[in-house]
Amino acid sequence: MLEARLPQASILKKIVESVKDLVSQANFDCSDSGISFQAMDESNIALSSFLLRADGFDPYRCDRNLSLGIKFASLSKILKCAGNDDVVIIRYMDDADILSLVFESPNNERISEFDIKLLDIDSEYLSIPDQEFECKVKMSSSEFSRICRDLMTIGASVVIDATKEGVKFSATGDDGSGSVLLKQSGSIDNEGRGVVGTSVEMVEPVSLELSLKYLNNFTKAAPLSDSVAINMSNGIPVMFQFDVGDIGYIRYFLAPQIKD
Amino acid sequence: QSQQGRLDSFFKVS
Repeated sequence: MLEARLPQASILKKIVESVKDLVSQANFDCSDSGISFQAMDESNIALSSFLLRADGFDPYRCDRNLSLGIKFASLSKILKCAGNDDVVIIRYMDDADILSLVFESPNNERISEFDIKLLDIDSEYLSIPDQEFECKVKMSSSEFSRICRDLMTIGASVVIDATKEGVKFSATGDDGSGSVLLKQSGSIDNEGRGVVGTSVEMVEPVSLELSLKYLNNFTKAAPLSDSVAINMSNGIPVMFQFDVGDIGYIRYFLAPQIKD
Repeated sequence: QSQQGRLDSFFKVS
C-alpha cells in the first residue's frame, strides 16, 4: 500500500498544473524513496518529469514499488477541490483500481475524500544519462516567464546564447525581431528582497534554438520556485529544472531545433 | 531554416 501525507496541497496542485498541458496521462512511480514520474509529449519533443522525495511527506509509507496510471485532466479537476493550505493524503490499497485523495482543512473541521480511477498505461521510458552540461544558467523564474511570453509575440522559436557576459534570448519573425540580454549579477541569493539574479557557469559558450511554445508550457512551473536552472550543451536536449522547496523538483527536457 | 529535433534521437527509449 501507499500512504503519503503532504502538508500543503498547493504543492501538488502546482505540479499537476505545470505538466497537464504537456502530458495527458502517465504512471506515477512510487517507491520507498518517494513519488516520481516522467513522460514525453505526443510528438517526442519534450519530456516532463518530477520527483517528490519521501521526506517531503509526513508520514510516508510505500511497502512495494507501484506504478499508478493517472489521467492528468482528472487529477487536476479533483485537486481544484482542495484548498491551498489543506493537507492532502494520497492513499492506494494494494490491487485496487482507484487512488484516494483526502483533503483536510487546516483546522481539521472539513475532510473531503475523492477517488480517482487508475489507468493501465504502457508508457515509453527515456534513459537519460547523467551528463555534465557545458553551461548552467540560473535565473529568476518569473523573469524567464516574462521573456518567453514577450518573445512569443515576435516568433515561434528563441535562440539562447550563453556566454561569460550573461544569457541572451533572441527571436525573429515575419514582423521583426527582439532580444533580451540578462547580464550576470553578483548574487543569485534572494537577499531578503525576493530578487533572483542571473548566474552563468560555463565550460564553453552555448547557442541553442528552442521552440517557444514548449518553453511557455514549462513556465507554468514558475509558481513552484523563485529560480529556474537551464542546463545546456551544444546540440543536445536542454534541461530546465524548477526546485520544489527542498523536497524535490520538476524537470523538463526539450530537444533543440537543428539547422538543416 | 531549422528543423525540430526529437528526444528519441538523443536518448534510449525503453
